[in-house]
Amino acid sequence: QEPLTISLLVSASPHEQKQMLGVRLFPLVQIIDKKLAEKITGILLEFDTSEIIYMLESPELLRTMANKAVTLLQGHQVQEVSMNSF
Amino acid sequence: SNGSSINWPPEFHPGVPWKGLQNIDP
Repeated sequence: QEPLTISLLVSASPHEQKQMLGVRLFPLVQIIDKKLAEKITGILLEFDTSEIIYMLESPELLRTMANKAVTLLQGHQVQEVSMNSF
Repeated sequence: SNGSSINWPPEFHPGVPWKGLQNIDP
């Protein structure tokens, strides 16, 4: 896997940037939560590119944000269950 | 507001092109 550089990122479209960042985020998120890694990575990719880069550089920040994503997911699932109960 | 939020969150799968938040309300 080629190293992620600023020049590589700026030469890519916003969509390609997210793809490149997602490829790097995913294995790290898998370490934190293997079961929900696809969804957590999806949530984290909604952040700005600069914030995602911070997450890639800081395992602590990544863990914090991943935990927040799990909380969001759980809230969303509760909401869906209550909607489906009607 | 059109019920598409049920598709949230978009899932990232390695090797699959990222589609992001298409047609999903914030």
